[in-house]
Amino acid sequence: TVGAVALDNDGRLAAAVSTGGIILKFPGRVGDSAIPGAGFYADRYGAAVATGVGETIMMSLLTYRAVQLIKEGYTAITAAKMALQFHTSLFGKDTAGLIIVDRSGTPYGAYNTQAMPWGYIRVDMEEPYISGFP
Amino acid sequence: MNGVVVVHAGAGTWRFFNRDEVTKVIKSSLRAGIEALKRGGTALDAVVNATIVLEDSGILNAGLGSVVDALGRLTMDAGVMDGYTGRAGAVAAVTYPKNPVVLARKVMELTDHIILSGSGADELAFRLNLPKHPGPTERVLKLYKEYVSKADPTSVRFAKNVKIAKELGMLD
Repeated sequence: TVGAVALDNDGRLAAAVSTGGIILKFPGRVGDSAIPGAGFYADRYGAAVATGVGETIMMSLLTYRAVQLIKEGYTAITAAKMALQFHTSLFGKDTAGLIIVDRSGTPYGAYNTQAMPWGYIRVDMEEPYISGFP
Repeated sequence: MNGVVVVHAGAGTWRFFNRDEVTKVIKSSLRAGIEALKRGGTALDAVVNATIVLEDSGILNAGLGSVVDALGRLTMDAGVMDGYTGRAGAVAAVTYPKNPVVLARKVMELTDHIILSGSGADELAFRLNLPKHPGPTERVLKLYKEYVSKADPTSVRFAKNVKIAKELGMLD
């Protein structure tokens, strides 16, 4: 699964996600990437995109949960960590990760898997920031 | 001017990938997103442009690099959401488009629906003249053959899937 979130100059937020799903999935299976609030979510407070085991992400509504936490006043970093912690408490480790950005432009990536390569770039940055490799 | 783009390449073990190759793709994706913003595009333009680069890389599990299902077929999912308008669009189990994220955006912008799935979504992609997916990569087909050859229900994560697929003769 891959995905992106962004904040533009007018303060608008957006999220996008795309995936081939899980190898050997049962034909017809739909994962979280097609479900708003699960694999992706954006409002005027934040935007988030998830990756991992779709069946768990759909049940925890991971991205909706993370953005709601921003709406409640948490930073993007804290919101991502709290949402993922809740997810992990339900489904265990090696199940999910997410990227997030809030309306102040704070980016973050959190995951309970061994790795989740992610990065961000701001308009005024020469080189992107990259993280999340094992 | 303000603006930020964040991307990810998928969560997992990442044991069998070339770090430099993946880093290069992530950087290209981020640059595609931020260039959209610099040109005056919206956050939605940025995330779609960034995701297209990831889909087109062929080395990540989306778009050209998508893995296959138990029958060895590609079925892809994608979604987009514009936080300013609160609108969303998504596609599920599509086989036709090279870039499912573009089709998801079309669902959001051109239809009254949020999710289109399967043949209906593929038909929309065809009628909109979106580029067609060329099929699974050699890397993915090799991976599929390896998985199928060792499809022991006791040794894989999705044991129930493999068990029922074998019982129904779906793993050849």
